[in-house]
Amino acid sequence: YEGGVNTIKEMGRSVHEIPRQD
Amino acid sequence: DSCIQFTRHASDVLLNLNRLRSRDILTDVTILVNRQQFRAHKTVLMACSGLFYTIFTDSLKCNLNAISLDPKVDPEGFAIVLEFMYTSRLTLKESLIMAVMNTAIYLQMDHVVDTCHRFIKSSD
Repeated sequence: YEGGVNTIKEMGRSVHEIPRQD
Repeated sequence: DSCIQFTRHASDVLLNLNRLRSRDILTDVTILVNRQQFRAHKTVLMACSGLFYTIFTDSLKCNLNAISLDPKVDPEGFAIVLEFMYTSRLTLKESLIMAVMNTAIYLQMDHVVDTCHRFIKSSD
């Protein structure tokens, strides 16, 4: 319990990946 | 030859970016969601959202300093998703999870959408 709420750890990718170039 | 990896670096840098946001230092855009306004850094928004990446890589729009979102977006949902961008923590209150998920869909944040889907299914 982190900060009093039930914290679920998500190990997967969180955001998109910006391409090296468009 | 050696290489030292500071394992806390990503979270320490993100915490500092969030401090800059809360002190309005070098924020360069205002996001208008219905009648609420949110100051943020374009680079952080682009790094997290496909929609903002598309907007701010468009040469015609990248210099805008205010962006109005579709009125269907819930300001509370947006506030939670913006907080996630700057903290890695997504607050999921029962009453707001749909607003959060719909905001993530609108902002083209697929990984957050998938995680919300799984969370909803698991709590059903």
